[in-house]
Amino acid sequence: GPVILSVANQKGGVGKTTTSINLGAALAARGQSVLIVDLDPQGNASTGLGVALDDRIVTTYDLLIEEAKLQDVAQITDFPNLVIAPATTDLSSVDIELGKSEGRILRLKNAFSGAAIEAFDYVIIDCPPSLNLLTLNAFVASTAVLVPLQTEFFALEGLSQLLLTVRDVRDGANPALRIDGVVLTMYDKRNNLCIQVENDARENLGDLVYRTVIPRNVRLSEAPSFAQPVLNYDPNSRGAIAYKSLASEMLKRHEG
Amino acid sequence: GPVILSVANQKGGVGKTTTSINLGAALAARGQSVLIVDLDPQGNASTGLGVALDDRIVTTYDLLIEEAKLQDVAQITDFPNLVIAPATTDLSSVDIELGKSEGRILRLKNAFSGAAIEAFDYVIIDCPPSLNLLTLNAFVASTAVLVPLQTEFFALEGLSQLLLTVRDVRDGANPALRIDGVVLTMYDKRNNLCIQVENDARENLGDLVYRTVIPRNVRLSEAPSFAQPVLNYDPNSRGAIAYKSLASEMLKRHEG
Ligand SMILES: Nc1ncnc2c1ncn2[C@@H]1O[C@H](COP(=O)(O)OP(=O)(O)OP(=O)(O)O)[C@@H](O)[C@H]1O
Ligand SMILES: Nc1ncnc2c1ncn2[C@@H]1O[C@H](COP(=O)(O)OP(=O)(O)OP(=O)(O)O)[C@@H](O)[C@H]1O
Ligand SMILES: [Mg+2]
Ligand SMILES: [Mg+2]
Repeated sequence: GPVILSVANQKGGVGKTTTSINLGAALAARGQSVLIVDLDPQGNASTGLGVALDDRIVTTYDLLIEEAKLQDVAQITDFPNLVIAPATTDLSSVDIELGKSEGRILRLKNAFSGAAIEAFDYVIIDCPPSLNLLTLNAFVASTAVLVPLQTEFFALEGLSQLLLTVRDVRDGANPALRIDGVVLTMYDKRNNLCIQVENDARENLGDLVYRTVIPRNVRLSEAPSFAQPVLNYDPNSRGAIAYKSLASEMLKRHEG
Repeated sequence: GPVILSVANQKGGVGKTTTSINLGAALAARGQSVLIVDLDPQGNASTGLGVALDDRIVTTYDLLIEEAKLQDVAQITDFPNLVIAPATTDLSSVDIELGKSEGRILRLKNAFSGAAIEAFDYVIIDCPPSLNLLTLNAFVASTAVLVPLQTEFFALEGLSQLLLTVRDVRDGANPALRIDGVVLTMYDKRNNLCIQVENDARENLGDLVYRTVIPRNVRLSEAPSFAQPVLNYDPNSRGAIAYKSLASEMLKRHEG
């Protein structure tokens, strides 16, 4: 089966969506078949890949609540090998709608249980900035968690809570769940704070931290306004080069 | 009674906590009595003001779930006129614990109904990156909403949803709720995207947008690691000057 990665961190604005879109695109450019699952009510990954609001008819909300089939939700993008299951703000009612019902954390896993998922090499789930029911559904449905870590003080603070939640899911609904790795984002080598956070992360997390570091690069924040991954928007930018390098490093780790 | 401001935006990492801490500190430096209510399970505002985990015994969780009194939760900080109601990760279970119970969006408003709140000129509620039950409680308990708007593409996308939610609360549980204003954050005048977002925001929102713009300034992201507002950490930094200017502009608007 595919590698199913939750791109998660409850800290907001650390680069979850940017990593989902651009790592996804870089893996697709290497010939991998990639599905991006937008699990954030903001729908930023859907927007960043050019899915207009009018084209979000069957969405990840339907996967979780209406037991829609993956093949009904997944739609192609303008980019080869890159397919998306889009999201709308409807997702924000999932917590209340599923409430304390039986199996509420198994909904996404069940949606992935058909044959359709086997067509993919990588499934990348863009999680919302919270350890809520949406993110728990992602963890239960995943083989591993990829943690974007912004090189800022507040970002380090939430890491232990995130790792505890992964452990809880591994001890319960998904014994195979592991941490795929931590990727440092928005890194500015002139900024002492970034250097300090990198040192802290590598000291405490060792090889979990990818060698590839994503630099702060304005082309990454411009690309979504053109509904393109940065690899298409500006292939020679430092952002594009970094995500291509992250994809290479990941493929090597997973083949090893 | 006090001005009660929800500092809210479901987009993550836009400067909600940084604005809560530093606007709060700047208002306190002007002699206003300020209470900061940390309503984010990440507890970043509590950390940024130096409240150690061991000192978070009675917290905002208790305000919402255990009907604790505000005077039992509020604690003084090292900074004159600045008091904080701290948060822990316990807050993340509030959605599930309150579920569909009667009056679940009135919990914070009820906690503010005693005499204790009258001691303050400003109450600033730091909201989590979500339009969930915590943020709804903040909106129902507030006189107005202050929206930090990062000058980035994804940040504009969520604004209409946020404004719709404010309108829903105004039509329902809190008829007095209004938008206090929008403050542009992490602004870099060399970056075209920032200029574009500023133009869009001022064109569409007019006078709602504060004239004061918060620049991107590394001193703002360093200050919380020293458990200080930027006004104390580096009073002459561009970040400190900007938040002092925001406080002045706000006081003028509210006196007018
Ligand atoms: N390496 C980078 N360099 C410059 N800008 C970046 C970088 N990565 C992300 N950004 C920008 O920073 C902002 C936050 O990134 P993004 O939206 O991907 O984070 P997120 O973790 O998905 O946020 P949320 O918590 O709201 O889901 C966006 O405007 C994005 O364009
Ligand atoms: N004007 C600024 N200049 C530079 N860095 C900033 C600025 N404002 C905030 N930051 C930094 O950017 C990051 C995001 O800011 P902050 O945590 O205040 O946002 P938030 O909206 O509260 O995030 P969340 O959605 O996770 O609650 C933090 O690391 C903070 O230190
Ligand atoms: Mg995102
Ligand atoms: Mg915050």
